[in-house]
Amino acid sequence: LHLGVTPSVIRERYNLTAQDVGSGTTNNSQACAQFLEQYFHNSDLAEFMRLFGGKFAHQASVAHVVGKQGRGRAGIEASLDVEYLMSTGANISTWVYSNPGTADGTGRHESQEPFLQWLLLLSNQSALPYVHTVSYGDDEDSLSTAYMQRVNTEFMKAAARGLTLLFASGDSGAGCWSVSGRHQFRPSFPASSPYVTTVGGTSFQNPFRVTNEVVDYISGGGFSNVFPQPSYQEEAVTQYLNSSPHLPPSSYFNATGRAYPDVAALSDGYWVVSNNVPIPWVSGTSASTPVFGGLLSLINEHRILSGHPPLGFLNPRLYKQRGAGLFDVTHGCHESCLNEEVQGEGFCSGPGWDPVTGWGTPNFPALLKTLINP
Amino acid sequence: SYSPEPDQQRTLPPGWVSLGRADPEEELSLTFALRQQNLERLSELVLAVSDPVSPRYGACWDWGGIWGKYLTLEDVAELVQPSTLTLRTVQKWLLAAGARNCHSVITQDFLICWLSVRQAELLLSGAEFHRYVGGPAETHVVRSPHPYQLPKALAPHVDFVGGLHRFPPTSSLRQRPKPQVAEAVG
Repeated sequence: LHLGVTPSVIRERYNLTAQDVGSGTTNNSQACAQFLEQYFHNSDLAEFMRLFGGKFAHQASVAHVVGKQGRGRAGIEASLDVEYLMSTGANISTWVYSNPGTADGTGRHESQEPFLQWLLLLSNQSALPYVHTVSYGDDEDSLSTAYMQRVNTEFMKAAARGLTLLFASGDSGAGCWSVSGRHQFRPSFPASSPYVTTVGGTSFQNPFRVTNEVVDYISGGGFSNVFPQPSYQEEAVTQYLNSSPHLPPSSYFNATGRAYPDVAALSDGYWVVSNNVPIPWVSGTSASTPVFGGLLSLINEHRILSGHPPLGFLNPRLYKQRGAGLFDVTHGCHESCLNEEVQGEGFCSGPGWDPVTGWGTPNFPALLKTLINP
Repeated sequence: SYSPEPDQQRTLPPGWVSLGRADPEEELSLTFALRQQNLERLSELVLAVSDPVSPRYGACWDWGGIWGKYLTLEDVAELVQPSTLTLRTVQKWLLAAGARNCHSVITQDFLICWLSVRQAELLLSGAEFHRYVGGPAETHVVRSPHPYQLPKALAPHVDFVGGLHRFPPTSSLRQRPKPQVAEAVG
């Protein structure tokens, strides 16, 4: 029995033993980024680890903070990102990126866009962590094509360098909007970029037990209206579209678009410590993303200790291996348009890959076995 | 002139309030995304280092004397950096407009400059900067609710200008009510 998701619950579900932690002897590192002008406090992290980190070796402070850490209150998202990235990617050097305030009080406006500032950082630092988990997303239709295409190129630059970028798939299910009077699902970017790994969300079947996982109804997923389907996922997507018994009307989505998410992890019912207060039942795919990212950091740790290069851009290999090393999630559907036609239901999970939980959630020892060799 | 981002949403996100026109002498920083080169080649390299079916997957490569499976930032810079013509055209255009404290990144494909609101509105025709406050942290930003245009001569050299339309994102994390279960929980 448990009263919400803590590091022990996560480590039990994903089969992490007390030995599955960083060695502290490699140049391995990981990072989390959020752009909400939120700050995290090291004291929260220390308190979190004091409360929940007793059963595994861990670091109680971050190695590097990029961006001014304000003296303001800590934000739940910033606290959650760090606390769970350092619980699954335990004892691995961790960077935190958080954007400084936009007005520095001198009448000069950092009118920058925080996410753009992070991209510039990627283009200006030779030595960066291997894994980056990012909680940021916007509706595709609210962004210009020129902006999305250019950001997509920035992700290609990162992939060529062997960086692994993980983005939350979003918390609005398939999304919904009306185009010339007709409802359609609403894809999210950067989740829909073909050059990042997108992470969806699951819940426990019984919220108070460590059981199998089902879809968390908020888990973002669907098909891009901007980026065509990359060749690495064509077979998996075709298989889903040909076999799913619950497909929404085809007018709601673009079946030829980049489909996402690629993987998933628990996104429901987390304990977080923020401003020294333990807070229960926090939910969102910005929780599942650092969890999955920390596990990839652990796999990088083993690869580096074996003299292999880090994982890099994961998707081609992930789809090639057809989700080996992942728990397949086959129950549940995510939310979408509240209308007669689809009645609030978007896509549903199914065997193999699906546009709600991707290939599924990590089974660490099995995933390590499939990814440790180049 | 032409508009690099005709399809960028410019409506005010929920929770943001306009504080009126920005002071013409107020300073703001803008990010110019410069046109890159060799993107086809970049795409091939990404697949070569990431796709298990690629004959070069997992191999160690001699990247200009540095052995490794992946490119370094300097390799990427060498591949995608803007052409000399692009760099020169954009710098001349910005200097003529009075831009100051411009700085670039290692890959040279972004340029960040400080300008006064007056200079920025002259440089980016159609733009009109307003001050806004909003979001959970009462963030202050300067944005333009009107679309901007660039001289046609810049079309081959600039992808977009950042800092005009997109507002800081908001968190979608939620604290849900404690789940109820049929059986009593000890």
